[in-house]
Amino acid sequence: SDKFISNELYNISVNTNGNLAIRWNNQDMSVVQSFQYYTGAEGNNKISANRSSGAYIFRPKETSARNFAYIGSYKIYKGPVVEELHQTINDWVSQVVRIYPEEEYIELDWLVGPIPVKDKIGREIVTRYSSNLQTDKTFYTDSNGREMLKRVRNYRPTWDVELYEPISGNYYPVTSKIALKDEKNQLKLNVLVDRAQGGSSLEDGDVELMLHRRLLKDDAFGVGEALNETAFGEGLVARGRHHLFGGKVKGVDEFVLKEKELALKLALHPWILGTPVNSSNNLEDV
Amino acid sequence: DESLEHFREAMGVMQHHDAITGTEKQKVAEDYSRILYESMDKAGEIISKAIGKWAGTANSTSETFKIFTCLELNISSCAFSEKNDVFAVVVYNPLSRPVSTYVRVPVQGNFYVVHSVIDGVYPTAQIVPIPEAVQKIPGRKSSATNEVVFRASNIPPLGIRVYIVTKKTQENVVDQPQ
Repeated sequence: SDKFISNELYNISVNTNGNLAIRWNNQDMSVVQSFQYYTGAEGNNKISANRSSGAYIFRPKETSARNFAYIGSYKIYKGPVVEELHQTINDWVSQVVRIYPEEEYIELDWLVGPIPVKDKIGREIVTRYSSNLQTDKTFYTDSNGREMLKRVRNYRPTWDVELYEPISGNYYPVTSKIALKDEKNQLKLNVLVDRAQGGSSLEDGDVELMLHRRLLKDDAFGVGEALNETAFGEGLVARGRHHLFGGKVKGVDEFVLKEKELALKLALHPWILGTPVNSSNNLEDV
Repeated sequence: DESLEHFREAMGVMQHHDAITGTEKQKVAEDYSRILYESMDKAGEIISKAIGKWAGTANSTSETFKIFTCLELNISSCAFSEKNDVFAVVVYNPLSRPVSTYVRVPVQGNFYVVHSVIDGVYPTAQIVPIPEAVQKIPGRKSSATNEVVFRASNIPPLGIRVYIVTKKTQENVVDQPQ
């Protein structure tokens, strides 16, 4: 039990590659979560084909994401309120995975940055949830919290498309949710985000979300600056949360209801405020 | 209300497409941060007044209901919780239905007891360490090394629940009534 966290729905551990392995209990469903990065394209910006990856465009230099060399470790903390898995991938990528006994979701609290740029390479960090769902090139993204829109890889509904940039050409905005459905096995996988992020499903069963970017060239779309933000003399650190929610869709209504409740709870999260309690401000008054 | 005016102005500015997508220049991003920070800071006064009104102490001279916002909870840092041995946590539910949520506040100690003021319940509280990577975030000026986690149950729609969190030494931790 010191190697995994679990509740009645899930069992979560770290595999030998340093990726997170999530297995659903009593269901033929599993997910491997990993962190990867793209190197940003650098052009001379003279013609559109030579534009650099920047604030306006996501343009990876290579045809696939690179894996991080896993030099990290993990620790597990269990208690009556929450079970946590603290995972370190390297000096600047880490996460905390949480499960609560009274909740059905898995919370992934990711932390990325400062992205190193000493080697003069711009990097764009993603997390990928690779599941065993059969999704037939299809995934769903929300439209600013309204209806879910069907996205099909390398396809546009109103014209014949040929994508010259197959990674970024399949990226869509995710303002609150990205989802996969396995119609045959009646399985569903949703990832709820805490901020607008770019997302895609580049392989069947996969969900990929962009977490943080640090690029060294302006993309010549007007901002006139590279997307290279700093604070306190170092690159920015981004911390955020994903909520993973999925499994067998037995009662569709019940599933949708739970999903909506969670989405509302995350979008309009309770405010945490407070005040010190001292002698002039005593407990009885409070 | 003058303090609400700051939010109105921020709302007007932040509708610009560069603010929505993040394609503004860095100096502009920093100015947006300034505007939002000042608006949030002023919001603390509105919240204090509102809670004072609910509690019937609006005209009281007591400082009891001076409520603070914790703008650095995203990096597990919060002045009132980590610097005080006894503090109140106010949970406001902005939804029109009851909600239960997990509250997580940064602290320095290892033993805490949480007490719900309204119904007298002692929710189970757990201490979890703040990951080292979070503690090392550049610019984070916090002495908190742990977080107290507890479940705030059934916060009423558009209403609040108040919890008193008290630091204990290991010796004086006793089982609390559930």
